[in-house]
Amino acid sequence: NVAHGLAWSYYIGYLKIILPYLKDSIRVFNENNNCLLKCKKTWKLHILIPLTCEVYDSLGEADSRIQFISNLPEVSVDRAGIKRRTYKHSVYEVLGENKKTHYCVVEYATPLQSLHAMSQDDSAAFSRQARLEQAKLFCRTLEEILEKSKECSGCYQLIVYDDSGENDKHFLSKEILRHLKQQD
Amino acid sequence: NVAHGLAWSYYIGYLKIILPYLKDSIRVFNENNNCLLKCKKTWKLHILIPLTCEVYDSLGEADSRIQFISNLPEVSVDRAGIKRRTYKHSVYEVLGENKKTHYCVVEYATPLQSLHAMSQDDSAAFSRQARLEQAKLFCRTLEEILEKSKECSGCYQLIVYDDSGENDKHFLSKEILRHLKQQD
Ligand SMILES: Nc1nc(=O)c2ncn([C@@H]3O[C@@H]4COP(=O)(O)O[C@H]5[C@@H](O)[C@H](n6cnc7c(N)ncnc76)O[C@@H]5COP(=O)(O)O[C@@H]3[C@@H]4O)c2[nH]1
Repeated sequence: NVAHGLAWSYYIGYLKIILPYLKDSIRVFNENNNCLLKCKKTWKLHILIPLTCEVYDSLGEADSRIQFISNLPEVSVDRAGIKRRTYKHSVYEVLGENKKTHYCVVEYATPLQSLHAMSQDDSAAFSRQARLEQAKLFCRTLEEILEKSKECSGCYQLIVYDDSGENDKHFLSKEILRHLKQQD
Repeated sequence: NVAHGLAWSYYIGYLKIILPYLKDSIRVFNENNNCLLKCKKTWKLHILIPLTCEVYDSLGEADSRIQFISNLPEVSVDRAGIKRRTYKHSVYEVLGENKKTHYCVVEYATPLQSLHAMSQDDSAAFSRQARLEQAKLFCRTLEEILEKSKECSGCYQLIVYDDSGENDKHFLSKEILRHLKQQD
């Protein structure tokens, strides 16, 4: 089951490594950026999981109300023969309906891009219907792993949404803000 | 099948992206490093695939005859919401039996680390026996994908080996050198 392996790889090769550094990275970022990320309850990695697996490389392309601000300080780790492999997250400004600006650390779950590409390549043997089931399996598996993980506790929020047939140009910013509000 | 998905993800999310930049990165590295990587036939990414999935984060720990020299210039790409995510490879010096030094770009296939961790976690539902079969499936799937890939043609060499029960402290350096010689 492809999605099961991708969820494990995403946890073992990424979240388990970087989430323990996140709050300190945000603290350093705030010292140098006028305490932009004020609310400590949002000191988390917000992980976008679109069930269509449609992942944009730039969030501004998905929704013009989302703007890149800056990257957090990098984390550097020797991994599998690569010396000082680096990991970073991006801070975004999200504009609300009332023109109020909110800031958060947000990114897509990258393995969904692999699921999408596999559903388009014949030899990967993967239909579009199977892709939706795999996206849901990815999400369920990731939730189960993260709930049991001490290293990651309180450091992430999954933002899962079905954007198929979505016509609202500002669907994503509204979805992110809805989740940020739930944390306040 | 976990390994099938990991091989596709490794190709789509990494090799397909970075291999096209490799020869230029090596060219720039050589200009700044006394043309250390002389032989153009070794201007490839040498990918270590231990069938035991035992991956060391530092190659020198696997074999003291392998020493880190320097990293190649980084490649920077906007990916899935991360601005300027960076990719790099490490250059190593490998000492031969005759004390002759060889240089190459080498690293482990990262997904094997996930396979290894999955076989140790009960909830991943993965035995050690299954892990060996998955490692072989990873290898076969990756070979098939890479043979059909125009982007990656001539840019890689897979170094597959069974190191279970291996007692030679310098097994890895010898294995790498054996493959480098085949290219001359
Ligand atoms: N050697 C090596 N150097 C790299 O820079 C690199 N980047 C990816 N990979 C491997 O390629 C495959 C596809 O990567 P993808 O990004 O889709 O999934 C990645 C991605 O979803 C997440 N992740 C890992 N590193 C980062 C990162 N720096 N930023 C964001 N996400 C990351 O966690 C997954 C597993 O990572 P790895 O377990 O390191 O192995 C990956 C994977 O097997 C790499 N391998």
